[in-house]
Amino acid sequence: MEYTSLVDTSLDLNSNPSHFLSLVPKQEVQSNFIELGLKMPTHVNDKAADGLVEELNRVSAENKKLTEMLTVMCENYNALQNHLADYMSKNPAPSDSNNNNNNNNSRKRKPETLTNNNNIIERGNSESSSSDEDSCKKPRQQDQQHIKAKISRVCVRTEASDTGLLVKDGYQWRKYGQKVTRDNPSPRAYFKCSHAPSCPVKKKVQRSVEDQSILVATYEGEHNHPNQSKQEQANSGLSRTVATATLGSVPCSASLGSSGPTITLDLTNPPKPPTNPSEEAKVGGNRRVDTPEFQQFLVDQMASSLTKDPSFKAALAAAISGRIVQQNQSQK
Amino acid sequence: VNDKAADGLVEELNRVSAENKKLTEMLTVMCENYNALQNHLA
Repeated sequence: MEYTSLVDTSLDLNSNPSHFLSLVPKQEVQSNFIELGLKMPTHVNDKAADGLVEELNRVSAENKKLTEMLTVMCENYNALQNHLADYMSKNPAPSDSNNNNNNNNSRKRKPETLTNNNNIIERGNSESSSSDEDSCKKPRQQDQQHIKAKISRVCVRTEASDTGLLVKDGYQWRKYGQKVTRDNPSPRAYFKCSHAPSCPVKKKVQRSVEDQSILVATYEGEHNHPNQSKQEQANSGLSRTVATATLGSVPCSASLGSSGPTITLDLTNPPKPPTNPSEEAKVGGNRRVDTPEFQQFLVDQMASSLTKDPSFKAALAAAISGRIVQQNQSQK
Repeated sequence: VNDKAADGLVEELNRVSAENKKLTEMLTVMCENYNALQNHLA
């Protein structure tokens, strides 16, 4: 957009600018006054009139200079903006769309901040480019929304004697903080995936307020490295890693209760029919799960996949024995 | 008549001064825009 065409520097304020845009001799000024139907104050107060005329000439000259400067400034601005447009077209950045959004935002926002100025100024401002701050904010917000959309919670029962805050889920974690919250006497530990910063997943682990033997792990984000399948397996409920790693914890059943964006995986509840978790995990709420044929199919699939796993028996035995030991301890 | 002429002169001076002020404001805003664009490029 050409700004020189937008910037009308005359503003219709000077109805006859040619009279005063340059330093003119007194005689010429006199003739101008005659043209305007005015008479020069020649014999009453010549000195005062001369001073006024001189001041008028000075201000008019200044006016002309300002107009010239403004024109040059507009030309420079146009040149710079064309330069920017060329650069953007030659180097299309991945965040190009964000920049466009920001430009649109600035076009909407900046005129509001300068409503006191005239239209020319508003247009000039509206075309000014977006700031770096804006271009940074947008992706950050998108990232946060992305992470918030993928929050999952896993509850794992541990031994009463186990005071650690470790929930082994097949991933390597790096602890980066721990704090005590008001609502819970047990501290909350914060972990980052060992692949950070490339992997954005974070984990919070804290013991449940109601039952201190239950560890509640909250995952934020999704792993972006090959172990992702393990993570999905762990979230699906019957993860061997979780069952064996947390001695005494028995993933009797897993129920996927998705209320809002948070998925809670409860590994502490009493047993439920084994078809529920897998069918929900695999089908994700498809109506076909209601049919008995499909449920039977799922049971068969699960049974065959479990029996094929050579270490399943060992994991199951360890889990059951751990459960028995735990029950014995609690009875004593 | 002389008073009228003097008044016209003063009026004209005021008008040109007001235009001057507006031009100065426009130039200031234009400079700010130019600087913002230049910083963005940098």
